[in-house]
This record gives sequence, structure tokens and C-alpha cells, in this order.
Amino acid sequence: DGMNVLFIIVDDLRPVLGCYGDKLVKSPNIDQLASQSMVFSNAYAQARHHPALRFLLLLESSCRKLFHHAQYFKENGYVTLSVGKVFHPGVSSNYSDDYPYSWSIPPFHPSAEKHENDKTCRGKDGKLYANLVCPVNVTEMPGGTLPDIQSTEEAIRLLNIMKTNRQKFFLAVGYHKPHIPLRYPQEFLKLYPLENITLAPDPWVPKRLPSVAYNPWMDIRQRDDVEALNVSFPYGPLPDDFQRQIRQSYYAAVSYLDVQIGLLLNALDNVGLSNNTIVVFTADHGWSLGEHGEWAKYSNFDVATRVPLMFYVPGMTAPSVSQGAGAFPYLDPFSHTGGSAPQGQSKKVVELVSLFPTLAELAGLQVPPACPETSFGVVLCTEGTSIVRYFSISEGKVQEGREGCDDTDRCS
Amino acid sequence: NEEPVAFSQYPRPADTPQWNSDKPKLKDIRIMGYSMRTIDYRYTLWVQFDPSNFSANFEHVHAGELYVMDNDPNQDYNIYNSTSHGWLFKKLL
Repeated sequence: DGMNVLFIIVDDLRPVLGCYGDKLVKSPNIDQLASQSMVFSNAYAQARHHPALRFLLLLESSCRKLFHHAQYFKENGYVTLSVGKVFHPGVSSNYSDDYPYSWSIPPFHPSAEKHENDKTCRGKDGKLYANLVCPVNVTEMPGGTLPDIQSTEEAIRLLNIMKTNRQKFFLAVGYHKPHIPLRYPQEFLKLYPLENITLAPDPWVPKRLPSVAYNPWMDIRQRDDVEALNVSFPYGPLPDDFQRQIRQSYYAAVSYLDVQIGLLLNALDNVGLSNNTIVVFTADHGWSLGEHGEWAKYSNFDVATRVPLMFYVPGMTAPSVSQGAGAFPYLDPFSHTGGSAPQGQSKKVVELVSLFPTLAELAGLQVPPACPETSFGVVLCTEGTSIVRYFSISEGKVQEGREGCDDTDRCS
Repeated sequence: NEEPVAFSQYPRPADTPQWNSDKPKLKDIRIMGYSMRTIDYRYTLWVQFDPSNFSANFEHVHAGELYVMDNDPNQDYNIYNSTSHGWLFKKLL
């Protein structure tokens, strides 16, 4: 009777994760999730904004142009909840986070969000700046907190409520980091000493790159620390040392995010919901960390479009958790050693527009039909196809994704 | 049984980088980069785009990119101008 769904979407997280083979990063909690999930190593975003969370729906009655797949779950009996940076604010979410259509209660936005671009980064001169690289003392922050910390607290509070009210839920949690500014608790810098941080493997603008393809990373140029470098437009380059500082802070922000994910998943254990909740983990974009002489995500390069994508489905990608046991003990990135390999991995090239039909199928809902060539008049359709067919199971374990499934009795 | 393909697209206001190249407003988009990627390659065509009706003109190609992942996983060596890619053009269309 339909599992719960915990949908975790992270802003501008490229697959800089242990479970995607990165040797430097410390991401034990996300790696632990991957060790019980079907992991797609070639998942790509489509364009400039969250394509996976939306597909076009023209409801003549309400003249709304955008329909979020949360509404689909809501209309199928789910309590739908949104915490943090799930929908882009503005027209793409009807200037209202698409409430009440998509969400059962008004979406939660962390109060600290409004300070994201304030001058809260302490410079060497002790003054405060709005920098790109911004390790902070959290106690000095407005309200003594950061947006993602607040989002995790709220998501855990909602899980505790869902535990008692026993209704199936679709909880979407959107994390801000590692989106710029790279503002995170300064202690995470200890995980990545600058001497261990290298430049990108190909930090130059490729000779035969057409000029139209190049993105001149305008958004980071407007940050105080980058502006002070007086870097030439459009090709720069940034000084090597600063390039390494950006990469160091991106990694530190990923480990900060990993802690938030660890706390959230451990809370799922603590409320006893790990054995009937599907967990999806993905991102809306990649982010270029100096490759091809570029920063940010405004290009078609794989580093800007490839994202992590994994599905934890208890009883399918991992054995069901026995009562009282946990699937996600919290792992401290400062003390945890050793990695964990993904439970199942598929190298198939997949698109984020497949996320929604896949989730619908995993949750046992009717999978919406594919959109026709011109779909403006169509009330409900999806641009993607379900990728559950790449989840292949034998002996209760998910292995290398194979098309279809040998033993049809055991196919999901 | 074809290998699955992922599509992405990116808009540009002009052929050379300018202050709004990263995030052009719809009315300023003149070129769209349509990418098709599989396990083996990434093929991108930058073509004329009309923002008034969202139409792309594949007869007017501004530039192209082709990277073969096997020997160029970081996509540093664009071989678009040194290989024939008619079949890729058809496949993208």
C-alpha cells in the first residue's frame, strides 16, 4: 500500500562523493545510503533549472502552467511536505511554492536563507564580506545557524509527526549547499588541508572550444573576494592558489552537507520508518570546479550537467530493516574511515526527467503517459520514462543494472 | 536496444562571451546549444534560436562540439571540425 517517499535534492552537487569514486571527499553518510541503493553513475540534468521536479501541465480550469510531481502524490493520498530549497521561487512555482496544489501544508523555508548573500564572511582584516569562499563560525551567524541546519531540524520534526499520524508521506528536502556562496561551518576545512588540494585536471580553456560554448562564470565574479582579484574577462584565469581555495571549500561544503544527510537518515531510523520509505538522492546540476577554465554550471559540459542519482527501496535495493534495527546509523566524517560501495550500480545514461515516472512506479502509482510532441494542451504527462527496468534484482540484491529482468516472477 | 541518450540544452545571447552569457533572458537568446550524450560521446550543436516562438534553426549552425569519451573523458579535445558527423546530426534531429 505505497511506501513513503523521502526526496532529497541538493543544489549544484556534482558527483564528488565516495560512492562515485572520488578519492578525496569525505561523504560517509551518502556513501552508506548508496551501499543500500541503486546508484546511477551517468545521470544528467537537462537545463538551467530543476527539470526533474516539474513537468508542464496546463490545467484549463486553474490556468496553471506548471505541475509538480508532488501534486501527483498528493492526489494519490500522500501527505506532501516541502522543506528548504525544493522549488525555485518565482513563476516556476506559481510564486507560491505551488501551495496548496503541491503541498499539504505551507512549505518551510529556513529563516537563515535571507542572509545567504549578506556580508557574513570574515576577511583577513577582520571585516565582513560577501565572499565566494566563506568558512564561518556558525555561532557568529545571524540567529546562530545556517539554512541547511534549520532545514534538517525541520525535516526531523516532520518525520516525528508522520511517525504518529501514520499517513503515507512524500517529504521533499532541498539543501542549499554546495551552491554558492560556499558558506559552511569552518571546522570542515580541517578535513581538506590546502596542501592536499590540486587544480582541476584540465584547468585551461580547450583550444578548439567554440567561443559560444564557453561560460564566463559571471556569478562568482560578483563576489567580493573574486572581484578583489581583478581577473580579466572573459577567460581569466583565477590565480592557482585561489582556484585551490574554491575547490577546497566545495569539498568542505559537501562534507557539511553529508552531515546533514546523516542526521536526516538517522532520524528516519529513529522513527522506525526506514523499512517503508523510499529515499531518493539527487541534485539539480553539476558544477564546474575549474575544468576547461570554467566555474559554475552555465554550460553543456558533463561536469555541469552530470548529477548523483540513487534510489533506496527497502525490500528491493536492500533487505527490509527488521523492527528496531536501523539502516542508517550516523557516521561522523571527522572520525569515520573506510568507504562503502554502491549496492547496485547502473552505467546507463539516464535523465532527471525520468525521476518522476520512476518514483511513481516504485510507489505503486499509475505512471503518467509520455508527453506527445506538442503537450501544451495535455493535462498530465511526463517527458521521461521510468528507469526501474534498470534495477535488476537477483537473490534480493541489486547488481549491475541489466535491461529487464531474467526472472519475471521476481521482477519489481 | 539502442544505448539510452541524455539530452541537455543551453542558451546563449551571442557567439562570444559577454556579461549575460551565463544567464541570458529569454528575449536575448539568439543561440541554443543542444547536446546529446551517450556512454561513448557528447555531441553538441549551437544553432540559431528564435525566442519569440522557441524555434531552433538547425540549418544555421553557429558551432559544434564532439568529444569521444573513451580517449577524452574530460572533454578537452573537440573533434567536431575534423570528423564527419552527419549521422549524429540526423540522430539529434
